[in-house]
Amino acid sequence: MNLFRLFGDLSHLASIFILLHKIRTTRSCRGISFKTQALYVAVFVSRYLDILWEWVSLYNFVMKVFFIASSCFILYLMKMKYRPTHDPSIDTFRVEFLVGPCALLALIFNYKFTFTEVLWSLSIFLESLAILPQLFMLQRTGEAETITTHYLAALGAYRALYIPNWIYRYFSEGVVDPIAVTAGLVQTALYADFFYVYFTTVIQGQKFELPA
Amino acid sequence: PTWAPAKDEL
Repeated sequence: MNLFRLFGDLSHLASIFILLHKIRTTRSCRGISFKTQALYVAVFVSRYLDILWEWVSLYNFVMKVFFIASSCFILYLMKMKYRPTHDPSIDTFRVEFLVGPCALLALIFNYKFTFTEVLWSLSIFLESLAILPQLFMLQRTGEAETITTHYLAALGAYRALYIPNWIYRYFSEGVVDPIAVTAGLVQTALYADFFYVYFTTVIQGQKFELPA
Repeated sequence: PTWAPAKDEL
């Protein structure tokens, strides 16, 4: 464990709490893509189910349980408790165009051609693109609540911080995970435009608005 | 480098 990874994980943790806080205080899941949240459930369940047969550390175990549980809880909030506040007509990204190619990639690029390893690869690829429905929705509405942008910033920072972690691990341990690194670079690149607008507006105290 | 999965990461 190094500081980059620790802060990356803490940022990921923070993003979940910011999202829960947003839903609770505004009593609404307006501006949040259900499709993206559903994809995260798929990502965490397919990747973290290894807690059933693999022990890494207490830290690793607790985090995995937390991410599975919290993502399912958010889905419950969106689908049941705050259902009327979710507008499916603006959450129109075609998820099948994303799951299909990811499944194909997972079948080709994996560390072992077994069910669990392909599932692990799939979760890595899917995570890198899972934010697309959310960003697509943002693009459509052209603006976002400040708290939602903080959520997205924390979520984007998580994988971005993993990049220096991988560089650090390359030099300190001599180990590289090409699948995770490639997907992580793609994932971070997808946030580039969002981060640009976030830093030039929200951080300066202005409202998040995309140029027309 | 060794090409290996970083399964200890989240």
